[in-house]
Amino acid sequence: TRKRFLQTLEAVNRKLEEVFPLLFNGGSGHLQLLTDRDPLEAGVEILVQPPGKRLTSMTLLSGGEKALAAAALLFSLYMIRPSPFCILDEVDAPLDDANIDRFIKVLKRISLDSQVILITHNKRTMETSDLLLGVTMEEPGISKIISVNFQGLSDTHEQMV
Amino acid sequence: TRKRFLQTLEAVNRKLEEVFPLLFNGGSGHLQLLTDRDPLEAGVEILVQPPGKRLTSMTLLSGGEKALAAAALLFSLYMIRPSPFCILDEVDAPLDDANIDRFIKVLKRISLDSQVILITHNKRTMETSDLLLGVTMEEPGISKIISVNFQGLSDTHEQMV
Amino acid sequence: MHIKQIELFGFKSFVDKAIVTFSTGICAVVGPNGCGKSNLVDAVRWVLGEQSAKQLRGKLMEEVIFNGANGRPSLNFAEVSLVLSNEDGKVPPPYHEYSEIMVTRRLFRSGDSEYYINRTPCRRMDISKLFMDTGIGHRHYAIIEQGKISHVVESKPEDIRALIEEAA
Amino acid sequence: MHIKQIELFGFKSFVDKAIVTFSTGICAVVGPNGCGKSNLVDAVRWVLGEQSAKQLRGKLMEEVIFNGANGRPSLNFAEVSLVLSNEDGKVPPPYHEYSEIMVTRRLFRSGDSEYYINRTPCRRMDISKLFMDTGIGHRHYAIIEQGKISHVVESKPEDIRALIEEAA
Ligand SMILES: Nc1ncnc2c1ncn2[C@@H]1O[C@H](COP(=O)(O)OP(=O)(O)OP(=O)(O)O)[C@@H](O)[C@H]1O
Ligand SMILES: Nc1ncnc2c1ncn2[C@@H]1O[C@H](COP(=O)(O)OP(=O)(O)OP(=O)(O)O)[C@@H](O)[C@H]1O
Ligand SMILES: [Mg+2]
Ligand SMILES: [Mg+2]
Repeated sequence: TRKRFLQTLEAVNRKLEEVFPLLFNGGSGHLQLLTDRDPLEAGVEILVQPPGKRLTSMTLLSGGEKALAAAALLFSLYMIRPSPFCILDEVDAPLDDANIDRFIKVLKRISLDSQVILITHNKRTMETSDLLLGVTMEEPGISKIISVNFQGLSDTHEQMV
Repeated sequence: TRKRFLQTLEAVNRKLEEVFPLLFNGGSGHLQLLTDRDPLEAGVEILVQPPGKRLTSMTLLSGGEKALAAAALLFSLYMIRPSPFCILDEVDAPLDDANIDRFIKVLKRISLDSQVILITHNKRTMETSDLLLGVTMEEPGISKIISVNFQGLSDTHEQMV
Repeated sequence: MHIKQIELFGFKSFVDKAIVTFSTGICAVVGPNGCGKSNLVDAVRWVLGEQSAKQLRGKLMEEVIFNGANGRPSLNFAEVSLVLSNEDGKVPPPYHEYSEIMVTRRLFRSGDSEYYINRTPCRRMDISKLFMDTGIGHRHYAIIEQGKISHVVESKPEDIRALIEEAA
Repeated sequence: MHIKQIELFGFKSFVDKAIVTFSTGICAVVGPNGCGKSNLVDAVRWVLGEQSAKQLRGKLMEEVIFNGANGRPSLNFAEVSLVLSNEDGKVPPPYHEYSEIMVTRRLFRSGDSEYYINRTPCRRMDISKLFMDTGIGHRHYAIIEQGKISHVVESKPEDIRALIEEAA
């Protein structure tokens, strides 16, 4: 229904305006309904402005900025309508250390309401998890699951790679 | 000319057969001319087999395996017909530490004949470079170049991020 | 309604039966390139009902069946079971009494498929109805594939609208 | 024939004149997300003659001109100069006597473009001929954009053939 869609858009937009500056350490992001059609069919545009920068088209953003802006949008959706679980495969790969720290902080908040399964190569991200699962291929081509504990984290990770 | 193309294909193929196992610590990779058309028009297929695994379609490979296989092909091209310079933007992002080490070793060889400009967030990669250039944005939205020396590497990198 | 366990047998690189146990909160999955982490994600999408082989990095759905490695012959079928917690009681009838639900999908090289809920044979549409009722079916934004995150913000306006509609 | 220097003025986030000096061997470019590293790569592609704004992450070519930030107004033109070494003497006449060659491209917001070789005005085709003769123009595999490496091995057979043809 049109009313429900517009209410959800408004809620996600307000959440995005709160979450974006947390991830980018400033700046602003919001969603805008295009006006070329009926609200029941019109598309939605995302507009972002990293701190201190001017609003430019999304395509000009850097690889890390695009990933972080996407995380802001996804986290806003998760907060408005939590999913029972969410699975993120190497979403932290393009982020630098400072952005990863802010990313993890907001993710921790999400994990209070949703299970978060995260695939990562990044040691900072691993350190904040509640559970660490290792996948290995001792026999080439054959995957095996091993549980990894935190004390053993750095050397297990060394062993695994 | 058909002869020249076939000679180049053969040379790149032989180089790929040498370089692939260096990057993957085993396994094999080669190029194959498709036979559905005249050699002047036929496409070229790349076939790879990470160590111990069976040959499967390229799409099933992991993110890191695809990047490493691409590096094997590119390095083979660079070795057969060096470019005066090559520019690689965050190609090490999907690779784990062990693969990065092998990647850097072969890249060192390439750098004897070509200038290599590498954009990276990875500390291991930074440590093997001959020159380190920093880009910063102290004033938001305004890029500035700073030279970075190796002693200052870890703290400058901390400062920069 | 979190994931308690995933069981894989013959699915991609998981030739030997593998049981992965998750907790609530943040579960990080780690390991070297090519060891099978994204294959785990493919397994979840597959058991949730993914119909497109391309979405699982294959050309044909048959490619999810273990096709051999290191002296091991290929297998004839692939099977994935997903065990979901129902501690919050959100699962609708007829399963609302269970404390956990197991959903299983099996594919044979012949092309035949089998589906089970709590080890009882059922039809594919029973599984998709179960997921629709619990909200899992609708939330495509809940699973983000490797390499895809940067593309989210460059999507067309109709695709961004679709994400909002999923949350509505 | 390596790159000795890149000079940027008004190109994307490089509003103030910036001179980047490279060495032979491996030069690593580092810095936080969004600071301008990939913009440097775009600058090289642009001065080498890139005609498609999309290849430089823009919709219009005008988007490479600095469009303002942090209290600084936008500029009216963008300029990039590439200084190439000719120590190995491989550059063809009429530039074979120089120890280095400077190639400059300038774009005004009006849409006008200017081109220079060693600070002497020339036509765009003089620059493209220079690059073709030295082999730089042909080697598209020499510049790998961010996020693009994994796609190389998934290219269509005709695209992989094109890479081999470039090396031939
Ligand atoms: N049907 C199959 N049978 C056997 N092996 C398979 C099958 N399908 C895929 N594989 C193998 O699984 C591997 C890919 O695994 P996956 O994508 O899970 O790796 P990953 O752990 O995510 O690695 P990365 O860190 O590089 O992303 C490939 O080597 C591929 O050949
Ligand atoms: N014409 C322009 N004027 C001003 N700023 C611009 C212009 N074009 C692009 N930018 C800015 O440049 C930034 C992108 O820079 P770049 O892609 O070089 O980052 P990066 O250092 O490669 O980062 P990452 O590590 O995330 O890949 C964006 O914030 C974008 O807004
Ligand atoms: Mg993966
Ligand atoms: Mg970049």
